[in-house]
Parts: sequence; C-alpha cells; structure tokens
Amino acid sequence: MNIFRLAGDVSHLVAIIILLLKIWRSKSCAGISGKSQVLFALVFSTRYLDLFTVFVSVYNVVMKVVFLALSYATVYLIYMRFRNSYDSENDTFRVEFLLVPVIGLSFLENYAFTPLEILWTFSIFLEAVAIMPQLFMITKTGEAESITTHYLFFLGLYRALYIANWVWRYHMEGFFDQIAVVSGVVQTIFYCDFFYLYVTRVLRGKGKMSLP
Amino acid sequence: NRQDELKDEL
Repeated sequence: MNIFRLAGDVSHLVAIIILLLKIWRSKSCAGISGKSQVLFALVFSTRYLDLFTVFVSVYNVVMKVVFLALSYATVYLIYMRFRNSYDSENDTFRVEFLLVPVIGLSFLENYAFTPLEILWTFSIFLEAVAIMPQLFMITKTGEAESITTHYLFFLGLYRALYIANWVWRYHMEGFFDQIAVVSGVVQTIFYCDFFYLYVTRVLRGKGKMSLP
Repeated sequence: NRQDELKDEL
C-alpha cells in the first residue's frame, strides 16, 4: 500500500458517499444516470468475487464490502425508493454499446482463461466506460448540479491517484499490471474534458456546471 | 504473470 493508492481509495469512497448522500437528502435522483450506477455495481460485483476465494487484508475486505453495499444502496435509491424522480428521458445511453465490446475484449485479452480472471478483466474494462452514461446525460441536459460535479471530480481524482500509485509501484516494486494500467489510463482520459469544465465553471462559483 | 500474483488493488 502507498499513499497514492490509499488517497485514491479514499477519494473513490468520498465520491460514492457524496452521491448517495445527495440522493438521500434531496430525496431525488434528478440528473443522475441510473445506468452508470448499475454499471458500477456490476463492476464491483464481478471484481470482488475474490472476497470468497482469497484473503488479502482486513482493509481490502472492508473496502470491498463497503463499495458493494454503497453501490447497491445507490442503485436501490434510484430505481426503487426515488424512482419517480429518475430522469429516464435523459438517461438514454445505449449500455449495450459498452457491454458487448467489454465482454468481447475480456475474452480476448486476459491473464488466464478462467471464470474469475475473465470476470476480473471484464470489471476492469467496464469500469473504464461505466461513467459514459452519466457524462452523456450531462451533455444531453446541458448542465449538472454542483454536487454531481463534485462526485465526478472525486471519481476522476481517484483514477488520477491510481495512475500515480502505478508509477510508484513500478519504480518501487517493479509492479506493472498491463490490463489495469491501460484500462485505467483510458478511464482517466474520459475525465480530462470534465476536469476542464469543473475548474473553469464550477470552481469559479457558478454553482451549476452548464455546458457551452 | 499477474494471474497468480495477488490482486491487492480495489
């Protein structure tokens, strides 16, 4: 464990909690892409199956359980508890355009052709594109509430910190996970455009982030 | 390779 990865995991946890609290306190999921949240729950479900096969550390187990619980709680709030505020007209990204290539690629490119490895690889590739429905929804509505942008900021920060973690581990441990790194870099690139808008619009105190 | 190495990242 290094400070970059720890900060990345904390940033990821903060993002998930920000979103969950926003929905719970405002009793509404307007402007939130339920599809992205379902994809994230799927990412955790397919990646954390090793909870039942290997013990890494208490931290590892606790964080995986927390991420699973919070992501399912978020999906529950969106599609069940506050479903009447779910903005389905604007949450129209075709997730099959993400799932089909990701499934295909995880069968082609993996470390071993075993169920756990293919599911892990699937979760890595899926996480890279899971935010697309949310970013698409923001471009469609032309704006995002500031809390939603904070959620996206911390998600992007988590990815940027993981890249720093991989640079650190490469130099300190000679560690290099090609699938995770390539997919992680692609995922981080998707946030760059958002980061620019976040800094230029949200942090300038405009409150909402409205796209040009 | 990575398969038998411990996957310790979240």
